[in-house]
Amino acid sequence: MARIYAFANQKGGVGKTTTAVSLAAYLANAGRRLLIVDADPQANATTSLGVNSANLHHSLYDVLIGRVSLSQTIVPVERPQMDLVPSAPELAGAEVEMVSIIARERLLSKALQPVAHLYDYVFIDTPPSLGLLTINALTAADDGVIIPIQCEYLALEGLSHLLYTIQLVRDNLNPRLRVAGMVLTMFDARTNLAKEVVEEVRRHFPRQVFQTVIPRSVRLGEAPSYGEPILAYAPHSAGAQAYWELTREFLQRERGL
Amino acid sequence: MARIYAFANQKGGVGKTTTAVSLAAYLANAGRRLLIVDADPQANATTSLGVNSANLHHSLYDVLIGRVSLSQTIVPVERPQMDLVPSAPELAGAEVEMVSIIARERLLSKALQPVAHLYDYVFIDTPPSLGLLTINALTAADDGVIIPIQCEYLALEGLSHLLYTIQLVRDNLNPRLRVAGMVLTMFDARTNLAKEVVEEVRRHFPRQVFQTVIPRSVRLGEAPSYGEPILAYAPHSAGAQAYWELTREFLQRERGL
Ligand SMILES: Nc1ncnc2c1ncn2[C@@H]1O[C@H](COP(=O)(O)OP(=O)(O)OP(=O)(O)O)[C@@H](O)[C@H]1O
Ligand SMILES: Nc1ncnc2c1ncn2[C@@H]1O[C@H](COP(=O)(O)OP(=O)(O)OP(=O)(O)O)[C@@H](O)[C@H]1O
Ligand SMILES: [Mg+2]
Ligand SMILES: [Mg+2]
Repeated sequence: MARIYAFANQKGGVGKTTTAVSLAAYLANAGRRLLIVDADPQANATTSLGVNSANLHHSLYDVLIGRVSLSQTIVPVERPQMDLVPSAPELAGAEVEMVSIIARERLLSKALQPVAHLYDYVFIDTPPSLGLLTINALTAADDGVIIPIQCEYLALEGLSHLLYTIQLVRDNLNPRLRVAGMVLTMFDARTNLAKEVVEEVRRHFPRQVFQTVIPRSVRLGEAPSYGEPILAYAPHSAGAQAYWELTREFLQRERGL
Repeated sequence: MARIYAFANQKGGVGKTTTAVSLAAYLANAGRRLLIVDADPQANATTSLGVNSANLHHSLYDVLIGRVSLSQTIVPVERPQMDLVPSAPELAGAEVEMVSIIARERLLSKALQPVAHLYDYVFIDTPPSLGLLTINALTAADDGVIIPIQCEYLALEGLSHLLYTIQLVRDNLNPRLRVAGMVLTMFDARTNLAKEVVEEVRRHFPRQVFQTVIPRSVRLGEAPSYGEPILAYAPHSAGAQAYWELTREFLQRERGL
């Protein structure tokens, strides 16, 4: 049975997509079978895996409004052991359309049930908001949510609201939801601010935060333009090394559960 | 009568808040009267101006659900000639609550009418999504929308969808809405990718993009933690210089209209 994780943080540009795609690629490389669900209308995870949403017949949008089953949207990607449920711009309209559907928060969780057994992991990338798409991802994430946190002051501000929303989803929709981990991203060793943010997060969330800190690395910004995860694009870069270490720490944590 | 601009881009972390606050501070410093409207539930513009939303009785949320008038929420900030309509986390709930209100897209535009004459400029900061809060900002923005674009590959992806949404708002809600400018942000001169993004945007949008490019500058990341705009926190930094240049270019463009 697949372990299902959501990658969420309503603060924009903090590394949700990069972390979901990078971690997935290393796990697939280590022999796990991965399904990536792109629940962000920007379709950045879809692009980062080399898939062009304009060429597809169906996307996650069609699943949420009940037009097709999730398995009909699954496309292979250039990486072994990895599949994708792609996004498309019309997904932006789904949030308004879903408001009046019965059990609107559980649509993704239900849609995943028939296919989850085919994979070892399902990773769900989310948009930078706490709307119905992200709530659906949190409701489906039976193994928890991974929270990327950019090493910037403004990125700390929204954390308490995100944790409050996670609490609401746990109390009302998904009792299994927990914070599986916090990943510090875009760390710039040259600035004091970044060090202060790391210390602050370690002090407040000692058990949740991963030891591995992801440095700011130009290669991570370039990889999506080639449609490749960092593992394929620049495997020896600082960004790749950090995500490989994170993968090992992630697996250790899972074993320790 | 105030000139009303929205700062929008659904891609997260591209510099919407930083550009709105920085530009406003330089215009206020040049003698203009500024009102900043924080329409993002993350309340980053509120924080960046040194205001703690936890200490406030009202926020933009109370205005949109019709509980108070906009003028009752206006707070002064530490900068001369600048006022703020603060945000608060409950604003995140406004989007769902507004769905069934008549003329829900015009709520902000209507709320601004009684106070706009008190200011030279109204700047509206928006969340990283194209939901009802951003649609309200675009509907209110009679003088246009300023689009910050991060010099990263993924930041280019969502541009066509943003321009399509602007077109929809212009056709159905605000015939005056235009793209007043595109600001290239977080430019890192050490990477080819950044140069390629600048060339790409200049090629596709020669008339809209500002000549001034904002460099990646640590001071811009630090300023919000002191609750000060860059003009006050680090006026001689590369980031401050660039936003001062952008302000002059912005004023030139307005004169040329
Ligand atoms: N460690 C890093 N170093 C440098 N650049 C990075 C790093 N991680 C991500 N990036 C780049 O920074 C930008 C933001 O990252 P990403 O898109 O993964 O964030 P996100 O949280 O998914 O954004 P959104 O909120 O828009 O969904 C992207 O252009 C990405 O390529
Ligand atoms: N030119 C710059 N150089 C370095 N850091 C910057 C620059 N501009 C903004 N920042 C920092 O980068 C982060 C993202 O910027 P900002 O919050 O302004 O983006 P945004 O588009 O408003 O984000 P969101 O989508 O979450 O609203 C912030 O921590 C900010 O302080
Ligand atoms: Mg993303
Ligand atoms: Mg912002």
